[in-house]
Amino acid sequence: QDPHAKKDEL
Amino acid sequence: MNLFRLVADLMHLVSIFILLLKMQKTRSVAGRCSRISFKTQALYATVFLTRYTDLFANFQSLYNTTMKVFFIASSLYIVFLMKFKFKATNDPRLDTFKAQYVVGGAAALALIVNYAFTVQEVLWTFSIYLEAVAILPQLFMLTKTGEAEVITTHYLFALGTYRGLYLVNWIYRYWTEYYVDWIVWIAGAVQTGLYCDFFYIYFTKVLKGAKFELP
Repeated sequence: QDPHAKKDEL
Repeated sequence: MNLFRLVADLMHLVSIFILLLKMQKTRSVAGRCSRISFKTQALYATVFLTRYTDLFANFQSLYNTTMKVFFIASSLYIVFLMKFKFKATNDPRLDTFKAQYVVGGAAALALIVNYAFTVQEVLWTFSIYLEAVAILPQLFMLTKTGEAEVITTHYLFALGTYRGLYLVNWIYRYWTEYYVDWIVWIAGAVQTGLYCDFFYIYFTKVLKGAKFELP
């Protein structure tokens, strides 16, 4: 799974 | 999104507006040192440019995208103002923190400790580590001059509050959605820790109307 896909914080 | 994170992001916005306001004010007293570290501002621009490489690929929400665009644009604008427009008011003799060491350190650590060894992920990790220490040139400058203008202390207070509220947000997210992000947590804790001394003086002196002076 791409660890970047779920990053939602600024 | 929770209230802690929303207020944190808004405090981050406030800090940028305070800085822009201060720079407008500085223009009217050209020649006087602005006491804003160019190195810190350049580091923040680097942080945003390396963190938001997913700007077009990873859409979270309109809020998320708008904020990303604003942080990139405003940080570049501030660097531009300091480098070209208000160059005369910027005194490099006070801005002597060795920024290349923290950039190198953050880059080396990002290559070793990351979630995935891809270009985007290493750049993102680098931005997290770099943000944790990006305020150091500014704090170093403050220590060197031993005093700060009130507006500069408000800027630092807004930035410190933004970081502090992110800590609360992570605790809240851990309990409500089992959100875990060790890299961000540890870097964030270090970053917030850097503000402790500043907060102490801000609360004991600036809020009581006294000048920000180091003992």
